[in-house]
Amino acid sequence: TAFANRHGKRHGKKSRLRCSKKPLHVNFKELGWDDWIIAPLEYEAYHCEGVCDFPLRSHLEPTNHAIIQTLMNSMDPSSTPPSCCVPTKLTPISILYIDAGNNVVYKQYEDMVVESCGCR
Amino acid sequence: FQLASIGSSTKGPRSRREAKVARSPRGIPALASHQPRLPQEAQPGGKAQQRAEPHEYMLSLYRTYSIAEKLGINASFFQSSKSANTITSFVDRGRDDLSPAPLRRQKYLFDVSTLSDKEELVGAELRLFRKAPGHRLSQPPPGLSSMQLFPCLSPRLLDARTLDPREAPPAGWEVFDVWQGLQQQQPWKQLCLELRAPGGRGQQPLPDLRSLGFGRRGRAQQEKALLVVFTRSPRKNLFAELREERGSPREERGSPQRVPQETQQQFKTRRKRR
Repeated sequence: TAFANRHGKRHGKKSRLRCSKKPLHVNFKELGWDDWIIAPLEYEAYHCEGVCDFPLRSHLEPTNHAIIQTLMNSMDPSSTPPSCCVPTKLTPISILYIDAGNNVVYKQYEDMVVESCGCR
Repeated sequence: FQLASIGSSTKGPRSRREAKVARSPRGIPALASHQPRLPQEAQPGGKAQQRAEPHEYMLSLYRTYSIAEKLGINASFFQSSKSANTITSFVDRGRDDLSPAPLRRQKYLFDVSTLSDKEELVGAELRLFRKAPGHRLSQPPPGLSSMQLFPCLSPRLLDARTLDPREAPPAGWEVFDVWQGLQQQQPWKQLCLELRAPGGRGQQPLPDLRSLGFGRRGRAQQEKALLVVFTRSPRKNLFAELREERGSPREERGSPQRVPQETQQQFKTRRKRR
């Protein structure tokens, strides 16, 4: 049994990073894509990182399957891995680029930015 | 038209996502490719196609919709976007008739072969820059002039505008709806549109398109006619799109396929082990 301190954190056990959204700065120039992308040349995409361990918090919006898998993992870690920390909501960004015909194109690309992370 | 600009103070709740587009002193984002670059890069033959210069209209679209995204507004709801998620611009490839005779008809040519038939065409417009005459015409054509737009060699009217040549107009863009013209052109290769000046009301002489500000001579790249096509594309994987659009040797730059041989070998070994 771990005792919670006044901040709600557990003593005596190194707390592991819970599943959450972390920064991921994308620089198209560094990717070598600036020869076709006009704008933006960089943007914040974010990524999901951390563990989905028992008990799962509601803000992680776990699926029923993730709840079961997490429970199974907590009872017997060798039976199944914990559920995965993945993007649960993604949003688009606008990109202005040059296509194969050397025409300038505006396009809204779906699923380019992580809005929230969860356990699945 | 007014430019939308991304001000540094527009930090909405989603501003963390904003792109750091370098700014020019005039406050207009100095987009990296504003100047044609990469003259011979990755083109061993040496004959490089000059990189397209983004038209101010396209930059303006990008800025406006990017701001909307930051504010959490779906840009495809904008009336101007015609619910499209892709807007492609084609620059006029036509040339002026050099004869000194009055210009009664002007052709505009666009290579639209890159449009895919898998995309749903939701709108198309021809944007023609009408130059303000440097001096007032000594003998302007009397009455109103009707500008009519047709597909080349076709009597089917696509759109029309009425201009008063006696009024010195401010320079500006005339926008013609050419959706129907493009819709009936599939499969898309070349689109040829013709601006005709059929004359004013009554029996007045036919106006010269040059005197109305539609001549091509001395036009900057930004003033060339622009065909803007609005499409709704099915959701696609970014890499699938890259493969389609970057069918050149440059395709491999930065793509996931570009993996050192050593690493490829590691992948193979790992796959075998699995």
